[in-house]
Amino acid sequence: LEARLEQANLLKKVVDAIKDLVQDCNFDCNDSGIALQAMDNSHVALVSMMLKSESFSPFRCDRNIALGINLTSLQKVLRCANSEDILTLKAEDAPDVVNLVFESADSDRLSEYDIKLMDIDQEHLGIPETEYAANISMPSAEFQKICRDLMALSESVAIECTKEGVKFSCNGDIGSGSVTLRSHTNVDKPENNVEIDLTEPVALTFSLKYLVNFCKASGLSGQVKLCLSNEVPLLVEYGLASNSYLRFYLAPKIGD
Amino acid sequence: GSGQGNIKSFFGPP
Repeated sequence: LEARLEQANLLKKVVDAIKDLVQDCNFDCNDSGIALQAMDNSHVALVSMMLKSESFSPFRCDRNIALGINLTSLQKVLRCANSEDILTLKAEDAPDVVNLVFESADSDRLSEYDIKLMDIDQEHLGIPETEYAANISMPSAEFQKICRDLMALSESVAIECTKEGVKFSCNGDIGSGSVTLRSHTNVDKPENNVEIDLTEPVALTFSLKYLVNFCKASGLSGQVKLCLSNEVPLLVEYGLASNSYLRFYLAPKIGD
Repeated sequence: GSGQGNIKSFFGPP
C-alpha cells in the first residue's frame, strides 16, 4: 500500500470523530480505497468510513490488506502532523507496521512514524441498500447544536419527519423541548440549506449520547445527511471530497 | 419504557 493524502488533517479529523466509539479496528485496503467498519462495544452504533482511492494522489494497493490499528495510537501519531502536512501511508505485504510520513508543503521537513499493527478479529456486518423514507440534509453545526441542547434535558430524542418539516423533541425530568426545521434554501450560503426529501412520514427515537458522539465529525463537512425509515437504524452521513464518506448508523429505541 | 435496539438485529452477516 502507498497512499498519499493531500491533507493529513482529514484522517486526523476522522480518527478524532470515531475514537470514542471504537477503539481497535481494521483499515481494509484494496484498489478501491481504504475502508473501515466497526461497531461500538454495546452494538448500538456502527461506524462505516470509506476513503476512495480518488481521495488520494497517488494511490496504489497491490494486494488486499487489513491494517489492524489501535485508534488511540493512530491519534497520537496524527497529532504529530502539522495542520497543512501531506500524509503518505505505507504498508508492505503481511505487514507488522504501518508507516506514516508527514511532509510539509512549504518546507523541507519530513517526519516519519511506524505504528505497530494488531490482529483484530472483527465482525463485519452487511448493510443493506435502503431507500429511506426521509432524507434530510442540514448544516452539521445545526445538528450538533440540536443534539447538545436536547441532551441537557433528556437522554433520548424523538425525530419526526412530516411534510411540515423535521421535529426533534425530548422529554426529561426538568421539562421538555423541541426544535423544528423546515426546508430552507440560502442561495448565498448553500451550507446553510435544509433539504427535506420525504416519501412517507417517519417517527423514531434515538439515544442522544450516540448522536452527540457522531457530531464530533461536524468539522469534516458543512452539511450532514440524516436518512430515516421507520424501524430501521438511522444513517448519519458526513460527505467528504471525491465521494468518500464517514457514516454512522444508530439502532432506534424500541418498545415505545 | 423504551429499550435500546441492537444494530446486529438490523444488519446481518455480509
